[in-house]
Amino acid sequence: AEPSVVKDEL
Amino acid sequence: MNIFRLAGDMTHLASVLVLLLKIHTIKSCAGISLKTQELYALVFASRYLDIFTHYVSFYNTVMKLIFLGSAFSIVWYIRRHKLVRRSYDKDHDTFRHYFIVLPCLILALLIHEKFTFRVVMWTFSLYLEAVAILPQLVLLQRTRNIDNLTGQYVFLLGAYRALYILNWVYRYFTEPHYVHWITWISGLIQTLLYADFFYYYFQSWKNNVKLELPA
Repeated sequence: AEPSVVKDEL
Repeated sequence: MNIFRLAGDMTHLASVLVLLLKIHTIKSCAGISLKTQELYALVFASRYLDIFTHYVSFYNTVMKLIFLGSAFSIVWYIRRHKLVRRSYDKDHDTFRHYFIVLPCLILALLIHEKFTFRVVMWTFSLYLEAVAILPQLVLLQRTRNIDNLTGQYVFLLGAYRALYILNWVYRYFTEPHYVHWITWISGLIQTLLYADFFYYYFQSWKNNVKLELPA
C-alpha cells in the first residue's frame, strides 16, 4: 500500500 | 484543494517567474545563488520520480513539469549562457553542496515512513528543500546591493512556505487522519529560516529604503 505521504501536494 | 494550498503554489510559481524574468529578460543572475538553484533541481528530481507513474491530477502533473523544467533551465542559464554566467557572483557563492546534501541523505535513510527507494528519495527531497535556501541567504548577506527582483524572489519563496503551513493547518482540521510529521517539521524549519529575511524585508518596505541584510 502507499505510505501515508502527502502525495497530492507539490 | 484549499485556498492556502492554491495561493502557496501560485506564490511558488510567481517566484520562479520572477527569477526567470530576471535571468531571461535582463540576462542577469546577480545576487542569485547557483548552489541553491542546483539544490532545488535536485529536490524536484528526487521528489517527482513518480511523475509518470503516480497520477494525482492534471494540475499536479503540469505544476511538477513546470518546477522541474524551470529548475533545470535556471541552472543551465547560470552555468552555460554566455551573458548570464558573466553576472554570476561566484566568489561569494561558496556554500559547499555536500555539507547540505550528505546530512539530508543520511537523515532520510534514518528517518522515513517506509524503507523503499521512492519513499527515501521523497523524504530526502523534503529535508533538502528545507535547507536549500541557505546558500542563497548567505549570498544575500554578503551582497551589499540586493536588487528588487532578487529580494522579491526570496520573499515569494518564503511566502510560499508560510502558505503551505496554513494549508496543513486547514487540512488538519478538515480532513480525517491527516498527520504528516516529517513533512510538517521539515516545512516548519524551512519557513523559520526565512524569519530573519522577512524581518528586514518588511523593515525596508516600511521605511522605503533599499533592502540590505546586516553582516
